[in-house]
Amino acid sequence: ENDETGVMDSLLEALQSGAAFRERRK
Amino acid sequence: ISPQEFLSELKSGVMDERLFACLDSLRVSLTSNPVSWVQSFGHEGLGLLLDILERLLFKKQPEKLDKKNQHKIVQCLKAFMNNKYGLDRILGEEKSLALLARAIDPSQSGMMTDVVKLLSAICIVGEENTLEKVLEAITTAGEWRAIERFSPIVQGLRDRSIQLQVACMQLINALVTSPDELDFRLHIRNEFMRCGLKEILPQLMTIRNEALDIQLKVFEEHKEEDMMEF
Repeated sequence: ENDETGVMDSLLEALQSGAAFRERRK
Repeated sequence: ISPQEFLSELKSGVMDERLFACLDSLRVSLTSNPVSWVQSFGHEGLGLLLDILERLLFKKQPEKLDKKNQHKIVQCLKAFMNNKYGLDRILGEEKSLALLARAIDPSQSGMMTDVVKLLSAICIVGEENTLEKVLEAITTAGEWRAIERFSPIVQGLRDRSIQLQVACMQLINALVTSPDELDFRLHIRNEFMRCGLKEILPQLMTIRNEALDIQLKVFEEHKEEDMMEF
């Protein structure tokens, strides 16, 4: 898991699509 | 270029064009190398980057190149936290949040767009106390400028750059969505509304842009859900 890159890229994509907010509200 | 070479360059107090070239190259290295490289640099490098950013942000009369270097450091931090190690380091370093909040500067639209996006991601990924730390950092930055803490974010919504408008709306959603307690969510939303969001929302809704529409829809939906819960 520590070798994974793209963590921030995925987060920013999820914010842009609104998915991150839907996930947060669950 | 090895992490050690970057460290010694940054430690040497390099400035202006040479600092810009170093940071530009560092950003590429942080992006393209494995996490072990980032870890090797980060042990000492994160502190050095934050020290330089602090010096540039607190400069009384920053020149154009100082502002370019500020933005370049923000881009390096973004590349640095594109993995779990880097993200955890940034979340654990209170100075990093304080400086990112201080870099919310509507006069530097490009940098502000990046900073606001990073802070949104930090709010969403972190625990409840991360949100509190982000809010504390935003409050301190507001106090330093002697303005209302949310006013630079609302000002970003009035910018000509649609990317900045979308990013600011994202941060508002991240700040409003993150608290577990309804009272806290209502409080933050109301504070944004009082700070000028109420006036600007109808204007934003007339802009035809898919990314902005998504954020405005999220804002409205969550507002309605919270009102129902209330």
